[in-house]
Amino acid sequence: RWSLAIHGGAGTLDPAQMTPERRAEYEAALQAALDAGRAVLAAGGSAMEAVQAAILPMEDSPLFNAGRGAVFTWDETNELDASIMDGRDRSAGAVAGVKTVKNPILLADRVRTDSEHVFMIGSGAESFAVSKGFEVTPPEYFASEARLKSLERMKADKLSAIDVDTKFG
Amino acid sequence: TVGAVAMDTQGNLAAGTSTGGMTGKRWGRVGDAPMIGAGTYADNRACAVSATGWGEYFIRVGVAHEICARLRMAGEPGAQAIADSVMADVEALGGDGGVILITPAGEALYSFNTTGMYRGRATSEGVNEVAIFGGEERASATP
Repeated sequence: RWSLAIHGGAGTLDPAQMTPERRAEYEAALQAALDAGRAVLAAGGSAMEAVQAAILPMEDSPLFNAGRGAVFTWDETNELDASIMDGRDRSAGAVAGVKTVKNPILLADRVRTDSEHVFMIGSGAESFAVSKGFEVTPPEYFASEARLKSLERMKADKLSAIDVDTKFG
Repeated sequence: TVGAVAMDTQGNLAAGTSTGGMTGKRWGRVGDAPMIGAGTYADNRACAVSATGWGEYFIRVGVAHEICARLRMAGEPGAQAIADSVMADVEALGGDGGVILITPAGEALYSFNTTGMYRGRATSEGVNEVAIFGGEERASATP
């Protein structure tokens, strides 16, 4: 037996803003992530491998607030956070505030498997990534027009982050 | 925020979460997603959890670990009630969001106190579904 569950964010959603086309796009992206994790488990792969396989397509999609689709900070940068944990031995890895790593979930796992630490942040986490052979991803990769507009609207309307994020994903 | 939880054919559990944070965040703000115990937790004795939502509240409740700890004490039949109860704690403090979890029996559950959560689940028994809003028809059929 195996099981898998995924999420791509939650929050206050307005069904009126979700066009059929947009909805189909999200559902297809969720299904692709689910399929990636399912393929690992169905082939006898580990839960740890399946979790990463499911998260990677969502980090690579501009639809979700992670990896490529990350929202902007106040200073118009994209900062990424991730964590991962293995139920077998409760080994865990986490990173926060990294700006140059394409897939933070892989870096979090590297912290888990290849360091004596659990949590690394900012430039230190990025240096660790480089030392482990991760490519440096330029900021343009994470900078999407739609997310920048959300930030500009937030600043122009003096909204809070909570107001402008129609959902947390 | 995105996340995944899984149980493999060996019965082992895992959880992961990844996020870009909140629009316009300042001062090095960090939410629950990278915090082991708040946004992510996995323990073969209890469950695997990944959370998404208003991080400040998920951190204060210690959502992922709290669900696992209660489940370890109470046992699996109450998993949905435990997850709902912890999410009610989050709501009582003023936060919202949701969690996905997998129990050692392979039960894949959701709990969220918002109008929607982008989510999906699949099992070796043939469950295969994705959904976005609460209380909606499923986007794909579950046998």
